[in-house]
Amino acid sequence: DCARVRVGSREHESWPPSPATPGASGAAVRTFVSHFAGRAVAGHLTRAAEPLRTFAVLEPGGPGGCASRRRATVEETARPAGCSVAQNGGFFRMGTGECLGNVVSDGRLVSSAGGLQNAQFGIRRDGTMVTGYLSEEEVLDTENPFVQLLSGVVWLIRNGSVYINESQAAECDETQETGPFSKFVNVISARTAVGHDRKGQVVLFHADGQTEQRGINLWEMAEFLLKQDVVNAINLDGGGSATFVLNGTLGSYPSDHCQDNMWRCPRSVSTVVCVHEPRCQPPDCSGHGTCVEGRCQCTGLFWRGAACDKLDCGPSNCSQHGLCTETGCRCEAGWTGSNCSEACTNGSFGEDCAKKCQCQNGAACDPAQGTCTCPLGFTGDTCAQECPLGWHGPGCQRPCKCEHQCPCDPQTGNCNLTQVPTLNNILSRVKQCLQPSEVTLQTGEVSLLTGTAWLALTLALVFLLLISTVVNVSLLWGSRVERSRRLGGAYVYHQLQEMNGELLATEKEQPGDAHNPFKD
Amino acid sequence: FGWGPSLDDDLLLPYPRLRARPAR
Repeated sequence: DCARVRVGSREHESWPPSPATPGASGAAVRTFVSHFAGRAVAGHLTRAAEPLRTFAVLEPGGPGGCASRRRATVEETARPAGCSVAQNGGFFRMGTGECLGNVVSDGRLVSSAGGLQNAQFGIRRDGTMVTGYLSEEEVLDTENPFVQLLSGVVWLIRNGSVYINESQAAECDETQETGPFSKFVNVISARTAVGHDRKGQVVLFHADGQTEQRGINLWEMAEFLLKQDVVNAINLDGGGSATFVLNGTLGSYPSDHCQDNMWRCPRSVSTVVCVHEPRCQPPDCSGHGTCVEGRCQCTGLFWRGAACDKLDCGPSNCSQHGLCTETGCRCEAGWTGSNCSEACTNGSFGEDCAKKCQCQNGAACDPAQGTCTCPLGFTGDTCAQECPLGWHGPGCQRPCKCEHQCPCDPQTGNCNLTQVPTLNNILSRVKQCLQPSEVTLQTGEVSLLTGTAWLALTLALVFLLLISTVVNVSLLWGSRVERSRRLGGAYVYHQLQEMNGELLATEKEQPGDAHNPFKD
Repeated sequence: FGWGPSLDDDLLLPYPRLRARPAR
């Protein structure tokens, strides 16, 4: 019947978790018989420390009770759940058993009120206790979700003050004093409430009564709770639903009659609020531990936290080079060591430096991927190849800039190659690019080659010259003689020889005379 | 404790059962 608020934030109080009180365990139950306006009323007040681990909202008859609109007595629900103390919880539709309002039980969102503005009480995952009004968005928060939550009607005490009038305005649209809501607030009856005190303990309140005959109204309940140092509290279902169960056994005087109206019978209700021995939150210690006396004892060396849901590899936190896992630091590729503080060395790379580098020619090996950074003049995945002709520089990415596309030094890129014609290709006009030494050599060769050739050529020419000179001289001389003979003029008298074959006496050989054909 | 079901005869309801007012 009230306004729906889907988004945004509504009026509520958040009470941060109190530091764990060592040794505190379970519920402290007080029984009272007090007088309210001259009426004696009996009831119970229960306190429990560490509510995140000791307080729970339960579905009727166990998980799935709301979905199947089940109703069960508080005992039937409390016993199997091991509750030390249990009371009826939220409101429900009498005809159908539908759970009304928001219900979160042990971290499970069981039902949502769709933003209907009634009083809420819950505990978030971090232990914060929330009392008041919540939008649907706040109920469904996933950042710090509710692990326990239920709805009541009327926010009794807000931050240590009675808040009933404000609730009436927020939770109902009736204004007249005599409407049902107002009657609901002012009639005496059996009552129950849930809240927390200044020490951060969850507080359960129950008072016996019967509508319009016994019991207390909401104002009297609020005053009683204020005196008990309760800071925030909401009103839960009352009348015939009010039930108090201690260690699984009925501990109050319900007002509903049994079939035999001689007797009183506890009503089958919907949700139940339960205080139990400190339990681990979550009960299974996030699957990484065992619950011993309500405390999670984490398995493995690295699970930490009350819920064993945090991994802790030590202050170094894997030196920022790894991920903390349940088996310790899992190092990023390129790092090793228990804290991932050691980089891969001597030619190894990858996860845990398990792989061997393949780089050659002094190439640097990337410790993470094993990729090779080639030195100048080399290329290829493992830097095993020299730069192809015409390329140089890192990774042989730069083309040589030499004339006639001559190659250059693969490392420096210097064009220390020059064009030289070689003898055997002078004619062919082919140019060849040579190394400096080669060039020198070739040049030398060439020059040598040329020198020898020239020498040979020269000698040959000289020889030819000589020959021709001699020939020319002889010819010249010959011709002179001829000419002189034919030309008259001075002549030579040459005595003829004996005719008939006898030599003249003068003609007999003189010793030592070269036979000289020519004689004066 | 075979006390059987209660008669649900002590009803304390904040809102009237019959008139379901439209949500504001």
